[in-house]
Amino acid sequence: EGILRNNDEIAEHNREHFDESGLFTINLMSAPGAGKTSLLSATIPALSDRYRSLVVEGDMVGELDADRLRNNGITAHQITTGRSCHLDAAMVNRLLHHVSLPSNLDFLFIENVGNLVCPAEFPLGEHKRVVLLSVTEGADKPLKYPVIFRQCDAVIFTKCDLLPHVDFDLAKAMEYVHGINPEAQIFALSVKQSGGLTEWLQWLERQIAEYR
Amino acid sequence: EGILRNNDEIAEHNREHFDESGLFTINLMSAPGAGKTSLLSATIPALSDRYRSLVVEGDMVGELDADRLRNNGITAHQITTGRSCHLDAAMVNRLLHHVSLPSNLDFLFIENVGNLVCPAEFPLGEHKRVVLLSVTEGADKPLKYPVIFRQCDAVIFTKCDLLPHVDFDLAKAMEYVHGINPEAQIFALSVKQSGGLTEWLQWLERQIAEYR
Ligand SMILES: Nc1nc2c(ncn2[C@@H]2O[C@H](COP(=O)(O)OP(=O)(O)OP(=O)(O)O)[C@@H](O)[C@H]2O)c(=O)[nH]1
Ligand SMILES: Nc1nc2c(ncn2[C@@H]2O[C@H](COP(=O)(O)OP(=O)(O)OP(=O)(O)O)[C@@H](O)[C@H]2O)c(=O)[nH]1
Ligand SMILES: [Mg+2]
Ligand SMILES: [Mg+2]
Ligand SMILES: [Zn+2]
Ligand SMILES: [Zn+2]
Repeated sequence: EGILRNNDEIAEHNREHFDESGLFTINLMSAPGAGKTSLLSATIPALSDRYRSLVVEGDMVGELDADRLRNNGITAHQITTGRSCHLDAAMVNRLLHHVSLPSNLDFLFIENVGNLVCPAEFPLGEHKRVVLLSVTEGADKPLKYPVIFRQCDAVIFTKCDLLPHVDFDLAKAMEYVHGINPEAQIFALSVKQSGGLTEWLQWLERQIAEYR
Repeated sequence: EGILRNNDEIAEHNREHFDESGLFTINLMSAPGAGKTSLLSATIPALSDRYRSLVVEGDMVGELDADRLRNNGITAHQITTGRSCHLDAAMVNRLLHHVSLPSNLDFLFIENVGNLVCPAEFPLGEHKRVVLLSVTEGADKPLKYPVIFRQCDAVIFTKCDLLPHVDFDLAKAMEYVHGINPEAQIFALSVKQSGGLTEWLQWLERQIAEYR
């Protein structure tokens, strides 16, 4: 891959890889600690009777999140980004060329580095982009970090079990998201409340059905 | 300022400005929504009988945080960073050359862009660096985002009123911070609990006394 190739070209190349293996790929982004790993730990087992999933983790150092997932029986590959505050297409491309992806996989979830700014500028070849916003972070984040909210397919308000304890205005936050991205699908959920994932799981199933 | 000057040189130049006006400068960093603006809104009025403070806000777009502070009677200047995920020394330098800072100021608080990665690499000329970590983000953040925790003078665990509702292990989080940065001063507080800021305010007073 010549150094002249920019991120977008490499992302397209990654997309070809994903499409060859029929791998529906989702890029999960958020601020640090919004609940990406927790959501994956609940989502993948809930889908596992019908769909096989794989996770690619992006973190500056270590394999803490990948190990959390592995302890939940989920296959996870780790990309260490070093000083980079985001995954880029070349990092994902290198991984794709080094690991042999099992066939008959359905979903590939890429958990990006916790950052509400730069991941928006670096598509990885994914089919869908999902941004998590924890209700503990404040309803103003879509206004303050607009680029990542503008370029996503879905927004998930996480940790809704904490709503009684924080001053997060759900209606206003939805208004802010739709003001920036009218097409965005919005979910409000908590991994601590059973049954909280239903709409999110249904959205995933619809998306992969449309993809095929 | 030639383009050859790197960030560190410009930061030193900023430091000269701060020292000429006897302005004790603190760079506040955290993930988005950890509580920087809320902390400033409580801290500056609590110090105001003895110290005069000024805030410089760094955000991608808008003046939402600066306006929140202004509504609290706090003087705030806004730097709009555009697509940059962090403030850099040149941005602060341009501001210093454009606004005339009042004399007899004591504290300058710089609220950085919400990001646990890149602000660590761009000193602004500040005297002290403080990182906020909300107890809602998880105790593992010092391990996952080590650079910013290694290079700071103090770490503040915020939103401690929410501890009963989250699985944040305060002792373990302190261990993680001290494992990376044994010298770091650690505070655990909530802006929602009156009297919660005492130790933090005392640390600020000690720091400025040592500076003078
Ligand atoms: N109350 C509550 N806490 C949650 C929920 N989801 C996640 N958490 C907590 O939020 C913290 C962070 O969760 P993670 O899943 O590690 O977040 P993350 O987005 O993967 O974090 P990074 O990968 O470091 O950016 C942990 O302490 C979780 O227990 C939820 O639905 N409700
Ligand atoms: N329960 C509780 N909530 C808090 C506390 N401090 C801040 N918050 C809430 O946390 C959310 C974010 O607070 P901000 O002060 O805007 O955080 P910030 O770090 O300035 O955010 P950015 O500038 O966007 O990175 C808001 O909803 C606040 O009300 C606290 O001590 N306890
Ligand atoms: Mg994670
Ligand atoms: Mg703020
Ligand atoms: Zn970046
Ligand atoms: Zn950055």
